[in-house]
Amino acid sequence: MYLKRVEMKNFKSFRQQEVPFEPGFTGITGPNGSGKSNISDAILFVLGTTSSKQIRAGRLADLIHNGGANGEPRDECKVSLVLANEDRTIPVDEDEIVLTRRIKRSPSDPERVNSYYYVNGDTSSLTEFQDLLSHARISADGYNIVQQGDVTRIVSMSTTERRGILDEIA
Amino acid sequence: MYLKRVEMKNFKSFRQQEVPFEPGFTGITGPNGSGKSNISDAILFVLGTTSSKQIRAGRLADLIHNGGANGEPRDECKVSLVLANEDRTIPVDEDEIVLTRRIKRSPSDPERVNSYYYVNGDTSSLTEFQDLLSHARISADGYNIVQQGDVTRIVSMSTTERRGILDEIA
Amino acid sequence: KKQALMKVFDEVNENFQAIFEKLSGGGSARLKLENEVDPFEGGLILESQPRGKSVHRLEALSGGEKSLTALSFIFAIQQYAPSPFYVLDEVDMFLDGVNSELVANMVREQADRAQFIMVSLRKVTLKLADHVYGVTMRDGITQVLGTVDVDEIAHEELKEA
Amino acid sequence: KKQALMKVFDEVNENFQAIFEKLSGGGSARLKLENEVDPFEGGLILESQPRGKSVHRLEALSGGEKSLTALSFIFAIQQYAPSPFYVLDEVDMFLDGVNSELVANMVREQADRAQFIMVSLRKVTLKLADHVYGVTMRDGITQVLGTVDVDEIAHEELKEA
Ligand SMILES: Nc1ncnc2c1ncn2[C@@H]1O[C@H](COP(=O)(O)OP(=O)(O)OP(=O)(O)O)[C@@H](O)[C@H]1O
Ligand SMILES: Nc1ncnc2c1ncn2[C@@H]1O[C@H](COP(=O)(O)OP(=O)(O)OP(=O)(O)O)[C@@H](O)[C@H]1O
Ligand SMILES: [Mg+2]
Ligand SMILES: [Mg+2]
Repeated sequence: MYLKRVEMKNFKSFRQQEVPFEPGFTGITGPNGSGKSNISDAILFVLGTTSSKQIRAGRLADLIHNGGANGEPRDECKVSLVLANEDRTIPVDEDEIVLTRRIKRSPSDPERVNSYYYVNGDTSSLTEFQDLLSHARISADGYNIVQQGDVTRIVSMSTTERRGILDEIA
Repeated sequence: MYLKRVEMKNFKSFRQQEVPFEPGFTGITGPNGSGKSNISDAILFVLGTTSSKQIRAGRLADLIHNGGANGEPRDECKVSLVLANEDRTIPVDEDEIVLTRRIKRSPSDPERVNSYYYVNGDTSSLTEFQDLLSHARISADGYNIVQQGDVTRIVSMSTTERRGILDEIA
Repeated sequence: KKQALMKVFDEVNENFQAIFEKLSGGGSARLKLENEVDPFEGGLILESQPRGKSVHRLEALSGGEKSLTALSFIFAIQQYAPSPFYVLDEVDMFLDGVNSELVANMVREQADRAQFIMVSLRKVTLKLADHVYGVTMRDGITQVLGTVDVDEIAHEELKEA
Repeated sequence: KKQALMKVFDEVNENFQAIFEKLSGGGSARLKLENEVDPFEGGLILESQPRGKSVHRLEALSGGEKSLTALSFIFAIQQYAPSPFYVLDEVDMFLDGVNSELVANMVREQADRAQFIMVSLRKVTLKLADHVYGVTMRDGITQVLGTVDVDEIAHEELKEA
């Protein structure tokens, strides 16, 4: 299994962007503030992070593209992760698993959003996502996604918090 | 006024080392763990920092050179800062002000140390150091010494702590 | 419950020692529980001894040595519970050229078994990647450029070593 | 007491705006008090707007943008209460090549009025210094080498840009 593609629509600084990935070692580089960490935030967003702090947003609504310098702020955003599943690591009989998360500003209160989850186009839920991903040991809280600053956080956390990392794996 | 020289004896990873400085812009470089930040710790040590955490030591006794790979652990260490005072920024009628701080393991309890302060060779005290240095607006707590990690600390401190920085200057 | 934790502790500790030795060119490291009898009463200490130095707790090390120790711990956890892909965002930021290259080499080796996506500003790291994407921002919108040649990227963009 | 704080706030704010504009190549920034009526009841917010983007609070910016904002704040305080010498320890760690050069240029300019001692692993920074000292460690003992020529230092030691 590997991550084949990330598709972003109006997520943070992205308008409409697909990023294909190959197996092996891929590097991403660019100036400060250009949007590199936003790609890892997009991945965490789909993996089902429920903490907006983890993806550097005050509220989930802050993840929706604000229009940039010349455009209009948007009402919704969505991100899809395409996982290559030829080896059936995830027990679904498909060569590709497409996990999509969409958030839309709630009509009654624009600060709040409603979250929608899809697996290969069919309506799903956060718990189904987490269940499918657990077969591949992929999770928003594990250490397979090391965000900018995590190394420093490990250094400065208390010894009890550090033991807590082992508790979670046990 | 400028910092003319730092003289270290058995301070952290230094045995006997003098580092001369010129006015203008001096760079210091070298591999990880080679002792670059220990130079800035030596300066803070003399400026009278009372918090051992600020110079990355559990106790003041940890500042005394531990002997390295082949040597004997020492009993005392001292650091002198030589300030060029031709412009009499510090109201003492000398062209050079030499501030020396020495710590020596206490004979009764090796984990504790006794601190000694000297100005141009004469016995002095921490309060006299702070009084002389205040004429030059030099202090261990100001932002003229920006330690490794201070930039990150400013970013992650609370808004109240950040205001506290302005309170101290006022 | 204690048994489960001790099993994880022992395996992660073994990984941690092997990885730190490799990343520090011969240093040694280990995990320590503050309370061996009842681990849930105490915390977890990372101890490492860079080559040619005496053992230090994490707090007494230099910025680069601390981050190499923390990174070894992260890799040790990843090895315990392997995943098909990993994202590493500027984990080489505190490291000098030599240590960055050691980390990049380790990622290169691991990339035969799992997919690694690494955000970095260091040329010494990007040189080892199979593909490199350039990212820029124009009018507040991020553009991802296809594969770029690391040697082409102008000096001022990348940290050469 | 409030008057003294407001005087410091106004001056540091002015410095902060001018310095951030210079360090970010045209962005704008400002300090904000959470409670303008009674400043001691609230905290201090750093707001900055990199060139071509909308205003963000510090938390929403990228790693490099945050550190450029924090660095501008430090320089703004230094300008308010000038000192004869400054020590800066790897303050350019999070910055890309372009931003590092802007910071190094600012230090270069300030070095006519005060002494700056800067620890850095970046070639783009060290190139602008009057003198550069190399530091190494052998058998656990630090040796400070005299002036080194930045171009001589082997690639793997320094971050080129
Ligand atoms: N909802 C949003 N709409 C538009 N832009 C946004 C939104 N949220 C964040 N951004 C932009 O994303 C930028 C941050 O991008 P990111 O953190 O990915 O940068 P980076 O490439 O990782 O930089 P660094 O090298 O400094 O870490 C911010 O400057 C902000 O302008
Ligand atoms: N009392 C002591 N005796 C001997 N060595 C010590 C003592 N205290 C600290 N050290 C050594 O100093 C080293 C740290 O040096 P320092 O923090 O100055 O490195 P640095 O050059 O700043 O590295 P980096 O680039 O990673 O920040 C530690 O590895 C430790 O071995
Ligand atoms: Mg980033
Ligand atoms: Mg250091």
